[in-house]
Amino acid sequence: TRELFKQTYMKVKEAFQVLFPRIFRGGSATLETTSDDWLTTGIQIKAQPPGKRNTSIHLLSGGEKALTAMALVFAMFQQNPAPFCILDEVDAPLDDLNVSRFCDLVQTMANNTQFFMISHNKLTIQMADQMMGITMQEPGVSRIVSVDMAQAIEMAGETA
Amino acid sequence: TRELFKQTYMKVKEAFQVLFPRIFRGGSATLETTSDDWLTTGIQIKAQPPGKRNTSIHLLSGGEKALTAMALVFAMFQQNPAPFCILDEVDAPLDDLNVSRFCDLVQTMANNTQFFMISHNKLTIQMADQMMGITMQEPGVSRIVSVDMAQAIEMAGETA
Amino acid sequence: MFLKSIKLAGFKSFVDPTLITANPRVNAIVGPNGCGKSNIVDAIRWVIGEISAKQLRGQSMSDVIFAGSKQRKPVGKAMVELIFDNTDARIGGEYGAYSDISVRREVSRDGGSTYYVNGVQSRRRDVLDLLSGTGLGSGSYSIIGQGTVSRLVEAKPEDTRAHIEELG
Amino acid sequence: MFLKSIKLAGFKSFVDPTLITANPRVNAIVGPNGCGKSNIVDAIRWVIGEISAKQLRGQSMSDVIFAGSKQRKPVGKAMVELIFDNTDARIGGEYGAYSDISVRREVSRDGGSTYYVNGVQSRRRDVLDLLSGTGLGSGSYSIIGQGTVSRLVEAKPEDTRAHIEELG
Ligand SMILES: Nc1ncnc2c1ncn2[C@@H]1O[C@H](COP(=O)(O)OP(=O)(O)OP(=O)(O)O)[C@@H](O)[C@H]1O
Ligand SMILES: Nc1ncnc2c1ncn2[C@@H]1O[C@H](COP(=O)(O)OP(=O)(O)OP(=O)(O)O)[C@@H](O)[C@H]1O
Ligand SMILES: [Mg+2]
Ligand SMILES: [Mg+2]
Repeated sequence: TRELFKQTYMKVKEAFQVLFPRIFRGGSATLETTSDDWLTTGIQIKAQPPGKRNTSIHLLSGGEKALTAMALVFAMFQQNPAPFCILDEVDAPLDDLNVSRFCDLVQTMANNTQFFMISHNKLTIQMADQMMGITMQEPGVSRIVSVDMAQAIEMAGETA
Repeated sequence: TRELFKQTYMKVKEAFQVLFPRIFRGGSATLETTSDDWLTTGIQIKAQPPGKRNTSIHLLSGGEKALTAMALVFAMFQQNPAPFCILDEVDAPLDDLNVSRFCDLVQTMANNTQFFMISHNKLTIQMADQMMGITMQEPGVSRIVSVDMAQAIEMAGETA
Repeated sequence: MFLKSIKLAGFKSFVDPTLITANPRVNAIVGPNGCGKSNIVDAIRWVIGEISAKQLRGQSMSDVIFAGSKQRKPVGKAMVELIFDNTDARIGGEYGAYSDISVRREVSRDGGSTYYVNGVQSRRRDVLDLLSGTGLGSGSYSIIGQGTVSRLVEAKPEDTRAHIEELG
Repeated sequence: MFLKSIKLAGFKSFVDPTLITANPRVNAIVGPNGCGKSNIVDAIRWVIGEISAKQLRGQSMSDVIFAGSKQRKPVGKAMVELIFDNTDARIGGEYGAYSDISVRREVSRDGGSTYYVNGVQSRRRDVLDLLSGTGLGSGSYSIIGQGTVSRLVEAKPEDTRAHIEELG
């Protein structure tokens, strides 16, 4: 329905406008409609990292796109928050400083939501309250071992 | 033309069959035609990491797919080798052991081909003969600085 | 409300019965390429009602059943069970009184899927209704699969609209 | 034969004239997210004849011209020049005698692109012909862009066939 969509859109837009500069430590982002017809309009994502002037979201870097996408994901998540959130290697394109900023955000959200982070990144692994190590000692057969921080960091590096 | 395609296909297939077990330290992979008509047949990629039995390439993990793809890329590259090869963050989904195996392969190929590797990964950076650091001290404006190993590793971690 | 534990047996590479106990806050799942981490994500998607094989990286729904390895034969069925801590009664209604709520799904090669809520056989519809109040299910942004994040930002405006519509 | 140096000016975030001297063997390009690493890859694709704006992450070919920052105005043109070491005479023909071969491309907002080989204005066709013997150009597998590797393996059989056809 037109009104429900408009309401949801306005809330996602507002949350996105707040989350983006928080993750990027500056800059701005928003959502825009592509037409006046609420029944059919498309939604355009606009994003400007700090100090940059952007013509199009496609010109952003791999890491900038990933971080912008996570700001949007969390803005949408907040409208219909599930008890848990699972993030499978979303930090892959991020440099270490952006990984730590992203982890700060997850830590804040973890006050209300349970998180499962799959990652090969030491910084991400280090911020977890609990680590589950998955191994394949026998080829093709997965097992779980609970691991401490040092073991987890080492496991993030071996090959099955 | 039918004959030229068949020739190229056979050579890529052979190179792929050799490269895959080399990168994976075992297992096997191949290419298969989907029909008997050389003019129209599709080409199917089959891959089995060591010890596993695979039903479909789509079930492989993110890292396994990336490594399989690089074996295919290099198999194709060898048929029409350019003077240089540019790889932009192809190591992003790989764990450290797979990164070092991938780097070994690049080192071997670097005897005949110049490489440009864009990476945030310390292992990849460490295997380079020369490191170029890109910075954005002034937001939105890129500069290059030549860096030594320690500086390069630190730069891989900051944010623009 | 949070996910207390995940049980898997015969599901993709988790052929042997496996119990994963989770922390209420931040859990990191680590391990080398191909060891089974994303398979756990598939398992969670599957047990809460996923019916698109493509979303599980398969071509048919039976692709989630352990297909064998060099040393082991395939098996005939797969099972995944989630146990939620519901002491905050976030799931209300007929299950509101339970402090633990279990959702289980089983599938065999020759049959379809069967769902169980607290051990009672249920329809997929019942599982979706049970969880929809909690923000889980299609259209929710609670499960972000490997390699899917960048396409959100590259999407066409009509697709971005569709994502937001599914939320409401 | 190898790439000796890359010059950029006004190209995307490389607004100031920049010289990159490369090692004949393995070069690592490092730096934080968004600092311009992939823009260098775009520059190389562009100077050897790319005409698809989408391949350069743009919507029009003028998207490669520096569009300004908070502190700087946009500029009116972009230039990229590659200098190849050709002492092994891998490029033969009329350029075979040169130990250095330079390929340059310029574009301005109101005009089209102009190509130069060793300083002599040339057509895009000439640049493609010059480099095609060396395995560079469309259909070659010498430039693997960010985020593109996994789709090679997920491709439909007809697309995989097309990739191999383009090689021959
Ligand atoms: N039905 C099945 N039976 C047996 N093994 C399977 C089945 N489906 C998938 N697998 C195996 O599971 C492995 C993939 O596991 P998964 O995707 O969970 O890895 P991962 O830990 O996420 O790795 P990465 O870090 O590379 O993403 C593959 O090697 C695949 O062959
Ligand atoms: N025409 C242009 N004018 C000015 N800046 C531009 C232009 N085109 C792209 N940019 C900027 O260049 C930046 C992207 O650079 P690039 O993709 O090279 O980053 P990167 O170093 O590869 O980062 P990552 O590690 O995240 O992949 C973006 O912030 C974008 O705004
Ligand atoms: Mg995975
Ligand atoms: Mg990049």
